[in-house]
Amino acid sequence: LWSQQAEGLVHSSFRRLSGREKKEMQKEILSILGLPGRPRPHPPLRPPSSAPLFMLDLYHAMSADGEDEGNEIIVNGPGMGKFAGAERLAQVSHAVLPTLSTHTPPLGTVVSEADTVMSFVNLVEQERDLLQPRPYWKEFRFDLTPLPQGETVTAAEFRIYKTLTMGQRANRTLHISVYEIQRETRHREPELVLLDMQSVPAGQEGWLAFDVTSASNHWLLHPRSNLGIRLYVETEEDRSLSAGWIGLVGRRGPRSKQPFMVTFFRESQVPCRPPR
Amino acid sequence: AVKPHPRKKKPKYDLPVPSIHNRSPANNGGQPCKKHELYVSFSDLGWKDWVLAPTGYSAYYCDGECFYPLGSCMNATNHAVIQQVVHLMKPDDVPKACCAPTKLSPISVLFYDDNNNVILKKHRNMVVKTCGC
Repeated sequence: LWSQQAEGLVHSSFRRLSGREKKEMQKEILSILGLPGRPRPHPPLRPPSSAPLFMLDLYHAMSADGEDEGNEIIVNGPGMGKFAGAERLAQVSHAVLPTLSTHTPPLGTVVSEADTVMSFVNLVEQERDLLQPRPYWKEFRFDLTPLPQGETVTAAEFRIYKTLTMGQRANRTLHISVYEIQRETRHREPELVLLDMQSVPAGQEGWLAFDVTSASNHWLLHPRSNLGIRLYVETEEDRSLSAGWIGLVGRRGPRSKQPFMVTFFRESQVPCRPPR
Repeated sequence: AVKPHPRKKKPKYDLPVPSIHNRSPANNGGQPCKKHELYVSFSDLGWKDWVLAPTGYSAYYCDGECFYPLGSCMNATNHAVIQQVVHLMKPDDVPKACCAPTKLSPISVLFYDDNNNVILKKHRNMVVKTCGC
């Protein structure tokens, strides 16, 4: 009888958490996640736009690979894990959001060094007025300030979706180049630094990923130097085209195809939690 | 052979003390050290709006006795075997080997920050893979 009562006592101890216990648990888990407090994103969050969709696929790829990974306990030593199965991640990422060209940095090598992956929605978008003389361009800007200071970005990609457009000869090759805007001067063209360029068949559709690692590290070190990136499109005859004409989706496109930026970075120190 | 401690009085009654944590073998039937289910639910914590994935995860915990002799099923380290033997010789000086995680794995958490950016973070040592003495 007594042991049944004891068992009853044991099971009854797993009652639903009280308000205070819940707050305690939330505080502990937030401190493990390295968050100062509970984030408060503003709706609407559903349906998820392109960045969460991409990140959700990355999450599933990592979770599938993380299963066979485990840390041997090194007594009194921090368990050092590494992103495992990064090659598979590269396949999944390109399989899920196929980039039109193979130029992008192989996610595998990048993810294996990263601790955290962050995606940023496009903040500002402006483009050259079509009534102005060529060349046409489109600019994008991302707010990287949420990245914890002092981190090193191991890779950063700018992702933009290309749809099919009428009137384009499918077998024509388009040259799309992405520059970092380094310095703006009144009445003159800004100083640009080439980040990445890709040649894309006009008749294909899908995600394009440009390597913007050097720019994002630069912005991380000098946040005020973040003037964004500029994108140009040219034909093989060096004729400048507007991004919209060739089907590149901007902020006004469908949410699941809007451009975004994704950064992989490594935290320099394992976050130590304050003693309590 | 261990001599009985000269000064230690034999306790009159050794009724098992009912408590949740140090359950005596009486009511858990002397379970050997092993992994037990423990689920941490983010949705129970009211975090469904900002945690995209997972909704929670099985963290597990280790519990059970490290009986002598430590069988291979207990995944005991050599150190535990030695500690166990010394414990038998000097039970008052050296405690029994304890049941603890011997392998931990990470989990990845996908969540929104205050600016609706999406962050994917991997957190190490969040899930018990194997327990041992």
